[in-house]
Amino acid sequence: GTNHASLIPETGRKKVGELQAHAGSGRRSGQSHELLRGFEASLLQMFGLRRRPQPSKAAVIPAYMLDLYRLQSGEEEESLQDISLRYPERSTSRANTVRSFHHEEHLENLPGPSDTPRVRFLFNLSSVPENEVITSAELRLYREQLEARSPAWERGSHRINIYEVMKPPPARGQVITRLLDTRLVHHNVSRWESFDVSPAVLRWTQDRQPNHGLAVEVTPLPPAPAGPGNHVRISRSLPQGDGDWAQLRPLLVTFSHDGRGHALTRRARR
Amino acid sequence: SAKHQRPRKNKKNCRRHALYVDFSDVGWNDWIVAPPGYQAFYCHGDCPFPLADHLNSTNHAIVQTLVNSVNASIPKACCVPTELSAISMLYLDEYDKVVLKNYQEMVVEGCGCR
Repeated sequence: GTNHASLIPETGRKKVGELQAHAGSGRRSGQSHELLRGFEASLLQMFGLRRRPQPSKAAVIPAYMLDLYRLQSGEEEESLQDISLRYPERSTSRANTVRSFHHEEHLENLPGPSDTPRVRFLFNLSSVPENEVITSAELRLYREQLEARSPAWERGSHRINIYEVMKPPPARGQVITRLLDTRLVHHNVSRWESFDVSPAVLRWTQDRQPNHGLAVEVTPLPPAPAGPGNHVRISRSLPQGDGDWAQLRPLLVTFSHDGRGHALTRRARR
Repeated sequence: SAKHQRPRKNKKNCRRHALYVDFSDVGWNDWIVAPPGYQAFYCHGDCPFPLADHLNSTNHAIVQTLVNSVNASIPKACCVPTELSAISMLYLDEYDKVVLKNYQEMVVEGCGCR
């Protein structure tokens, strides 16, 4: 029984209507309409929204955001989906808002020849309100454990490099990038990896520089031309369902402050 | 033994009362992911003359209550929240993006006559 375009429930609106009917005059009817509009504006301002959210059925809640909420609310660490997750004290100490973004999938391939293929991720950050200052950002990638082919191969590893794309990708030739973060990881563990991409995100938001996205490069060590490409989940795997990809796809997380209230200090459970 | 009955007038004095806000009651459960609701509490009760220490009043409220005792056209002090705390909310914004935000002054921690 609610009006889905408004934050004020239909019952509340009816109540105002009844009150104005009792009052009688048309002039009062206009006044109550104004009053409702003002109240709605206050609610939207309180939540930092431009209009009432009307989520689509396809909206996905990343498990990381739910885990962050649970940690923030003081829930037991055993209730987390990622039990290895640690609360990002440093990032949240200067932020009161955490936002998550999935990339625009249709723009992910980088053109041109390259020794090691790179995948580009373009994140649309235009929904971040102008009054919000981003203090840090991380790119989270999921990597799956690979079956051992031989003891020597099992001891091998992957290097994951994260770059900022500095100029629009050319039709041919190498793309200009700058390295943001790098990590050496072993094949035999399934877990999320978090990379600091704050310099790029701050450049796009605070310095208002164009956002050409991030590029991810995964290199097996020692080099292995075929096989371990699906170790790091940077693209959709066709045999697997959309649900799996929706939860395992790369995630950009921004930590920001809107200038109101305190930072996300973690609550102790009572 | 008989239960100890608190004097009736104390029950009416300004204090904090339970108020659970269920987001589905106000139709917000489609965009707020967590929590499903929260204890917001509210303040209600009388601010009688003379104001007791536990009613957490201001000098102004004490004087206003005194004036009310001699002139009923001046109202008594109001029972209002004097201390509030924050909650975190996980929600989908107007662009279908998932946001975790800390909202100040959402829960009444203490009430007083002001």
